[in-house]
Amino acid sequence: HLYSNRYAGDKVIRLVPNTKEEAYTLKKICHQLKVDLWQPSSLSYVSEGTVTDVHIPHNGSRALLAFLEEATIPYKILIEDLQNTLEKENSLQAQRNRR
Amino acid sequence: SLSEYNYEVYHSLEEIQNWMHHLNNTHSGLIHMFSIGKSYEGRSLFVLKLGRRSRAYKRAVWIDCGIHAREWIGPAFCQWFVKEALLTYRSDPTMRKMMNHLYFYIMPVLNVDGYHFSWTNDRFWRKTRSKRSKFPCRGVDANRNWKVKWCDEGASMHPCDDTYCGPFPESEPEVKAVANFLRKHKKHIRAYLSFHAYAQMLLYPYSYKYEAIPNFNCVESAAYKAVSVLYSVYGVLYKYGPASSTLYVSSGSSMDWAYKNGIPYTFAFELRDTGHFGFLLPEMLIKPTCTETMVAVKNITLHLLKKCP
Repeated sequence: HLYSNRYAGDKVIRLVPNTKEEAYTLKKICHQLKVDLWQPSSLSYVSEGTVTDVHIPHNGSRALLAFLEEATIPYKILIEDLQNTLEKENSLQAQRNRR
Repeated sequence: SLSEYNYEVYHSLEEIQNWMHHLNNTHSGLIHMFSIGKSYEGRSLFVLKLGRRSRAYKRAVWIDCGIHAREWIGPAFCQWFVKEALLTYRSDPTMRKMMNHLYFYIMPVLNVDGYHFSWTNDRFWRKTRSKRSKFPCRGVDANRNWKVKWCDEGASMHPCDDTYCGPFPESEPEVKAVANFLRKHKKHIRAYLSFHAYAQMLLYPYSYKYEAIPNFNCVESAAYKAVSVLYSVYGVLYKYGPASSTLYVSSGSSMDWAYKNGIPYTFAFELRDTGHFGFLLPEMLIKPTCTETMVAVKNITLHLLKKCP
């Protein structure tokens, strides 16, 4: 497995806080869960309306999704499983090379 | 050979450097490779000088890719640009004009240590790989380490943050090496272009403040035309504007520093996409992304040559 399978179960989630309060609590939980922020580059940029893409490790995704559901913060899962996405791309490349 | 190297896949640092060496040996009429220094981990910082050799004075354009390690489409574009220049120099009047009238300094991977680390350990690593003994975390954001409103808004003083500005400006040897080179050659470097991902934007100064640059008219016009021709290729929409209001405020960026240091036309591209794949842009999208971006870069270059003071 690529990268020793470290991204198995990791997700990339898009969040858009609607209010200042949502943005504040979102920043807090993202900081606690130590998410890898894809965009923007820093949590300090997150405010109401900010399109926020977070890479959340597999052991934190359940907690984050539960929080988002409870807080009714809209979200969309951009990548369901990062490891699968990486492996799929690698497999396509291997197929192209074989061809 | 040029035709055997696959420009539609992502390449490791070693492959890219081998490719640079190969072009240096086989295309000496248009390419000269040199090193501007060493990275934190001791790797050479290679730059390609691209353009028809001339004893006459020629202005130059600086292009760097891979400031942030995980943004792999950047280095892919830098390689694509070189490939296009070499392949179409004779057949494309626009490219011939560019190569004849200008030199292009291309740095395919600025953050070599980070890029290598993203290939071998952590695909989503962003920063450099420097380490200070008293801090537990590695790396500095190479786009927050330049001496322009350093470590102000949009940058972090915490070593473990992804936007860590570093212990002092130009603390990173990679940043220092590029800064030294640009300082030395600023009189004839006319434009600075830096390639990042992802957001689909064409940005110009300022990043660190909400204020219009003195030569706004020409820069804005160049950006507008560039995104228009980019859109005409595959219908992909790029936003454009000052980085502070189009993206977000950030201090210590290379684009702002280059502008402040006398390079009149500085841009940062945020390439595809807008989040569907993010940093994992599939290899099958390298070609369309680079094709449309190439058109935009050629357009900017010609605009600056012909229309701007």
